[in-house]
Amino acid sequence: MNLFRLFGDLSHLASILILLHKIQTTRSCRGISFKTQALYVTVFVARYLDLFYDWVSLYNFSMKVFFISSSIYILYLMKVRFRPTHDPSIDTFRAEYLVGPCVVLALIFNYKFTFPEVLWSFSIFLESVAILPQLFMLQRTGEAETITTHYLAALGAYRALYIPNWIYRYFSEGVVDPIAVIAGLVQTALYVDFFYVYFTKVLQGQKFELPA
Amino acid sequence: HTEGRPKDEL
Repeated sequence: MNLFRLFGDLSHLASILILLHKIQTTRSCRGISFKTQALYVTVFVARYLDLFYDWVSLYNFSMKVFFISSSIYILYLMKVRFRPTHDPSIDTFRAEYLVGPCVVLALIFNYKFTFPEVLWSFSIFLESVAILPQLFMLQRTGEAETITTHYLAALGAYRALYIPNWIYRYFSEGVVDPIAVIAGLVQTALYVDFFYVYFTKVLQGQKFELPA
Repeated sequence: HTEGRPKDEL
């Protein structure tokens, strides 16, 4: 474990806690894409099912359990508990256009042609683009609640922090994971526009608003 | 270097 990865994981953890806090305190899931959240459940379930047969560490195990359970809980909050506050008419990105290509990519690019390894590759590819319905929604509405932007910033920072972690591991352990690295670069790049507005507006105390 | 995925990453 190095600090980049630790802070990356903590940032990921923080993003989910911020999202839960937003939903609970405003009693609303306005501005949150259900499709993106559903894709995250798919990502976590596909990647972390190994927690039942591969023991790594207590840290690794607890994080996996937390990510799977919290993401399912968020779906419950959106679909059942605060259902009236979710507006599917602005959450229009076609998620199947993301899932299909990721299945194909996972079948081609994987470290071993076995079910768990293909599933792992799939989860890495899907994670890299899972934020698109959310960003698309943001683009459509042109503005976001500040708390939602903090959620997105923490989520974007997580994969960005994994990049120095991979560089560090390349030099200290000699390992390189090209699938995760390429997908991680794509994932981080998707946040560039968002981060620009976040740093120039939200962190200066202004509202998150996209130029018309 | 070796290529592959470190199993300890999340």
